[in-house]
Amino acid sequence: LQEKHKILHKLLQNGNTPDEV
Amino acid sequence: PESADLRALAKHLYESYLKYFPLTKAKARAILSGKTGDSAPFVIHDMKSLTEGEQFINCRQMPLMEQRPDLGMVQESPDEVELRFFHSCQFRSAEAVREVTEFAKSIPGFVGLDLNDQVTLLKYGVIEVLIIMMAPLMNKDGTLISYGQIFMTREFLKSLRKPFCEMMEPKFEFSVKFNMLELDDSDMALFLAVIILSGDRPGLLNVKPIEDLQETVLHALELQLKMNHPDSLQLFAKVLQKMTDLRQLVTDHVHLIQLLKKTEVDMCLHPLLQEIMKDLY
Repeated sequence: LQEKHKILHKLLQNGNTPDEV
Repeated sequence: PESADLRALAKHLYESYLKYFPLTKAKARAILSGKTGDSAPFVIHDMKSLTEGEQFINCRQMPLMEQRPDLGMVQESPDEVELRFFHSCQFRSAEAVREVTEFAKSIPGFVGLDLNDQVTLLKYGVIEVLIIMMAPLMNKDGTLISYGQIFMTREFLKSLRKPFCEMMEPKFEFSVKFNMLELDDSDMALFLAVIILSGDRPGLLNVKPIEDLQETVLHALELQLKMNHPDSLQLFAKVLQKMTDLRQLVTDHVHLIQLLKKTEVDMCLHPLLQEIMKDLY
C-alpha cells in the first residue's frame, strides 16, 4: 500500500508539501 | 476526571485545527457577512470576472499564470479558461490534503497506528474532510475560494460546461443543510477527527486501535456538543448522520473526476490526487 501511495506516505513521514515531493 | 480528559482532547484538536487550517469557519462567516472590515472578496460571476479573478490573485495558487505572463493579452476559449481553473482547484486541493495530513498526525495515537493503516485512513478520509471543510465557505449563493479572497457564485459554477457544472452543485446542497447544524470551529475539529478515524475503511489491517481512538474522540464530540449547544436536541446524532451523505458525495465526486479524465484530452490530474482517487470506490 505504501508503494502505491508514495506521496501520501512521504507526507505522513515528514510533511513535505506535494510539490516538494 | 474522564470529562476533564475529553475536554483536554477537544482543546488539543481545536488548537491543531487552528494551526493547520488557515481559513476558519469564524473568519469565513465574517467575510461572507461583510463583517471583516477589510475589503470585500473579489466576486467571480462570469468568464470575464474569472480571468480577472486569476489576475487579482496572481500568486502561488496560479502556477500556469506564472508560466504564461502573456495570458492577459491572449483571447482564450472558455474551454481553456475552465480547464485552467480546474487545474488551480487541483493545486489548492493538493495543498489542503497536506494540511489535513498534518491535522491527522496531531490526533493523539494516530502516528502510532500501522503506517499502512495511516495511509488507508487518509486515502479514504481526506476527500470527506475536504467536503466538510468546504461547507463553512459556502452559502446558498456561492463559495469563498483562494483563502477567502474570492467569492465564486453558485450560478456561475452551474453555467460551466458539462461535467464541470455538475461538480459543485451537490456540495452546495449538502453544505446548506450541514450549515444549519451551526457547528463552530471547535466542534468541527472533533468531527474531522471522527471522520479520519473510521474503522470501516477498506483494507485496514488493524481495526481495533482505530476504533478505540475513534470512540474516545466520539465521546469528546458528544460532550462538546452538549456543552456548546445545550438547546440543540439530538445534535450529536444529526452530525453523525452526515457521515452517510459524505460517502455518497465522495463516490459521486470520484466518478466525475474519472469521467473528466476520459473526456478532457488536456486534463492532467495532480499526482497526489491521482494517488488518492486510484481504486478508491
